Amino acid sequence: MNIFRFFGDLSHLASIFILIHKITTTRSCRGISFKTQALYVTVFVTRYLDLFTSYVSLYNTVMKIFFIASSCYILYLMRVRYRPTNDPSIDTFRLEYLVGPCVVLALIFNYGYNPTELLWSFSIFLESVAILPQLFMLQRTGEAETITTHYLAALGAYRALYIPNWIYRYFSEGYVDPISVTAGLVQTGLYLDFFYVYFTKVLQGQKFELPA
Amino acid sequence: SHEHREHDEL
Repeated sequence: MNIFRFFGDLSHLASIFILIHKITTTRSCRGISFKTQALYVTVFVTRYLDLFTSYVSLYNTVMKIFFIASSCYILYLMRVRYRPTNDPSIDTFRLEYLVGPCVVLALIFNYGYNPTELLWSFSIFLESVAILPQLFMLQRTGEAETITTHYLAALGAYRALYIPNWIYRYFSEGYVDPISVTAGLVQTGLYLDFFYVYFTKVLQGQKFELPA
Repeated sequence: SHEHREHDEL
């Protein structure tokens, strides 16, 4: 554990609290992609199956349980409690274009041909693209509520902080996980456009609006 | 080898 990873994980936690806060205070999940949230549940469930097989630390266990539980809670909020505010007609990204290639990549790149490792690898690849339906929706509508952009910024910061974490681990432990690093760099790259608008508009007090 | 390694990152 180093400060980059720790603050990365805190940023991830913050993003989830911001999202739940947005949905419950506005009593609306407008602007949030259900598909992206469903992908995150898939990511957490497939990756954290090792909860039952290997123990790393109390921190690790508590965080895993929190991520699974909170992502399921968000799906409940979107599908049940605030269902009328969820508009599937603008959440049109085709999931098979994401899930299919991730299955293939996991079968090619993994650390062992057993269910746990294959699902772990699948979850890493899937997480790297899980934000795409959300970004696609943002692109389509061309605008976002400020609170939604804070959610995305916290999520992007979490990914960005994992990069110095890997650099630190490479020098301090000689540890490199090529699958995590490659998928992580791709994932962080997907946020670059968003971050540009976030820094130049939202943090200057303007509304998040994309040029027409 | 990466076999039997633990995935300690979240």
